[in-house]
Amino acid sequence: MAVIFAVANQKGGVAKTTTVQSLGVALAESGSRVLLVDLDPQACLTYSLGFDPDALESSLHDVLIRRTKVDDVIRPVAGIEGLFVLPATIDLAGAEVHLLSRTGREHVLARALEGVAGDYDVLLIDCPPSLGVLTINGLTAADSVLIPLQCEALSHRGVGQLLETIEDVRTFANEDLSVFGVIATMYDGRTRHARMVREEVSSRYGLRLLEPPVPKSVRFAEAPELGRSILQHAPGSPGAAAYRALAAQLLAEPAAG
Amino acid sequence: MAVIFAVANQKGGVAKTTTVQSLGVALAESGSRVLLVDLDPQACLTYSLGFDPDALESSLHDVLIRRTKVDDVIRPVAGIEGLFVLPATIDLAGAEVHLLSRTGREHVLARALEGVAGDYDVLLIDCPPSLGVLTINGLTAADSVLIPLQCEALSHRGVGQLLETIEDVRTFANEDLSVFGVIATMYDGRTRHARMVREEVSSRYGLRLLEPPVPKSVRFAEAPELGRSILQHAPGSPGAAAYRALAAQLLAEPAAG
Ligand SMILES: Nc1ncnc2c1ncn2[C@@H]1O[C@H](COP(=O)(O)OP(=O)(O)OP(=O)(O)O)[C@@H](O)[C@H]1O
Ligand SMILES: Nc1ncnc2c1ncn2[C@@H]1O[C@H](COP(=O)(O)OP(=O)(O)OP(=O)(O)O)[C@@H](O)[C@H]1O
Ligand SMILES: [Mg+2]
Ligand SMILES: [Mg+2]
Repeated sequence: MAVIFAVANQKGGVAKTTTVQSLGVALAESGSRVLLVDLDPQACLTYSLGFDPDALESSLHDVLIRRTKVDDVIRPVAGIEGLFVLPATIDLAGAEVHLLSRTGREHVLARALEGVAGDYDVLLIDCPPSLGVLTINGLTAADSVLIPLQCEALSHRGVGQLLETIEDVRTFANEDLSVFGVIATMYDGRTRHARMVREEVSSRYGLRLLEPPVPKSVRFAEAPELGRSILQHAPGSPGAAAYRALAAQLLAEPAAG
Repeated sequence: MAVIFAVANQKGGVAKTTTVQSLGVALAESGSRVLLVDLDPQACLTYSLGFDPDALESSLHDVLIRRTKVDDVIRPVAGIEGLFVLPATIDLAGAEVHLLSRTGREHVLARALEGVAGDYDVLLIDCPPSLGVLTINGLTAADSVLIPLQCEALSHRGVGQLLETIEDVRTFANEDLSVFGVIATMYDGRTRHARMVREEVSSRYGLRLLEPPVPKSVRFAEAPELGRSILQHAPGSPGAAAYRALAAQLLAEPAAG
């Protein structure tokens, strides 16, 4: 039975997509069977995995508005044994509007994944930069939440709001939802600012800060255009090593934080 | 009569907010009367200008759902003569849902600003990381669009989609909307990757690339927590100089691209 992680943070550009892809590849390389779920209409994860979102005939959108079976939409990721994706396209923006008027709208993704979760060891859900109905679906479908945190002021100011949203989901839709931990992304340890934000997040919100932080490196920015992750693009780099170390912790303990 | 710029890019974390704040401060410092409009429920611009969004009694949300006059919500920014803000709060997330079901929903912001635009020389609208109804309102209210572009793969892949949205707004809501230009943000000129993306965007989309690029610098990340812009936090830095040079171009020619 799969362990399901939602990777969420409503702030833009804090490496949610990069984290989902990198952890997914690391887990698959170490033998897990992994399904990545792209919940973002901008389909950056889908693109980063080597697909052209504009050319896909079916996507998560079709699953969510009940036209297509999830099995018919999931695709293997080329070159990585054991890694699969439930891809997104821009149509997902329409799903967000459609879902708003539906009863039980928070559970649509959870129900869609019920039938396939058993085929995998781990599911990782990439959420868009908002706390709207798509992210709520991701949180409702998950066992626990991973919070990528770019250690800068505008990023950590959103953590409180995210935790309130998680609390709402726990109350109304998914009582077993827990926070697995915070991942410090694009970390520049030389700046006092980054170190301060990192300490503050764990002390102020009582969240577990996973180790190690993922170092800032231009190698990350180059990878998506090649349709590859950092682990394939620069396997020996500190960034790749950091994500491998983090991935190893995800299965080392139960998802309950 | 004010010139109105929408600062838009649906990709997260590409320095939309930083660009609105920095250009706004630069213009005010050189004598313009400037109104910054925070169109993002996450209220990062409002926070970066020194306000506590959770403590504000009224915001753009109240204006958009017709409860409050815009004049009663606009506030001066402390310490910067000639700079004002129409602030956001998390309630704006509710406005997005509310607006979806309203006729003429794209024009709500434009109508709200009609009465006050004449009091300012420039308006800068900070859009959220999405192409939803709030951003559509920003594009409909504007004379022209500034596109902050972080020169990385996942950022420039969204430009085509943004241009299509601008074209839709031109067709259905605002026929005079033009693209003023692209601003290269957080630019690391040492990487071949960044230089490539920058060239590609102008050649592939025929967009004007404004000069200079804004250099990547940790001084930017420190500023928001102090409620200040780069121009106050590090006035002599290359980042501050770049935004001053860009600001000077905004009024040097008509907004029509
Ligand atoms: N450790 C790192 N060092 C340098 N750049 C990084 C790192 N991690 C991610 N990036 C780059 O930062 C940018 C933002 O990352 P990403 O798209 O994963 O963030 P996101 O939170 O998913 O954004 P959005 O909110 O738009 O979904 C991308 O160009 C990515 O390649
Ligand atoms: N030139 C720069 N160098 C280094 N850091 C920068 C630079 N410009 C902005 N930043 C930092 O990058 C982060 C993202 O910037 P910002 O919040 O302005 O982006 P945004 O596009 O408005 O994000 P969102 O999509 O969430 O609204 C912030 O922490 C900001 O301080
Ligand atoms: Mg993403
Ligand atoms: Mg912003």
